[in-house]
Amino acid sequence: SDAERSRIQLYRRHLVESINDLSKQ
Amino acid sequence: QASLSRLLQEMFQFALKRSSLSDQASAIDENKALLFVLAMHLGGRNIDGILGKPAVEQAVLLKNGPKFTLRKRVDLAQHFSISAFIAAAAGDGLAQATGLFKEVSDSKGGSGFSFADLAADQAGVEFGTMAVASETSAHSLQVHMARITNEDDYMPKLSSLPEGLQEATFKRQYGTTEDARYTRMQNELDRRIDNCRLYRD
Repeated sequence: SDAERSRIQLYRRHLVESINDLSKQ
Repeated sequence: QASLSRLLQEMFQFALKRSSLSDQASAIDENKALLFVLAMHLGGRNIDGILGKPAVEQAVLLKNGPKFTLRKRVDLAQHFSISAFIAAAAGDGLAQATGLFKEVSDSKGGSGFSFADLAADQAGVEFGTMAVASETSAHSLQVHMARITNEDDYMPKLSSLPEGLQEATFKRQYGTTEDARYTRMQNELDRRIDNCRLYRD
């Protein structure tokens, strides 16, 4: 569904941000 | 390399915050999305394409970003997260069977049957099951994982678990997966997983 798809997009974005943050530490 | 705990903590803090946003929010739905994204990334799959976005950011991270580990092993983090996703999406029966099938298949000329891989698979199944069993269970997983630092809380110890067993050796030592000798190993895995704080509480 659209709701699931947008939820997955949010988590994908957060995954990318989290990994970038962890890389800098 | 970095412990999977670091990434799980970041991701579950996000899930916990989103689940708390409104009374309508479902912790189960949040956990499912989290486990999907995690399994795809650790499995080396770029999902930018599926989502219709340019495949740049995640591709760079897959190539050059940190590799996440469990017990200092990248393969165990993959076993864990993929089993967790399958259990959350399709149920624990299929997830258990998939893990065991992979190890039996590995014993036929591949890397060999590994009880350590199986421990990571089965801990992942427990984790994925807890993530979607009920709203209460889904929420309590988020609360615990948002503060996670220690792999021991969700991943059993691997000491003296045999690995690299080729088919002939496996048959000699354990017979089949129906054999009492194999059942003893399975009971030992169950015992270790049940002792992890996350699944015990």
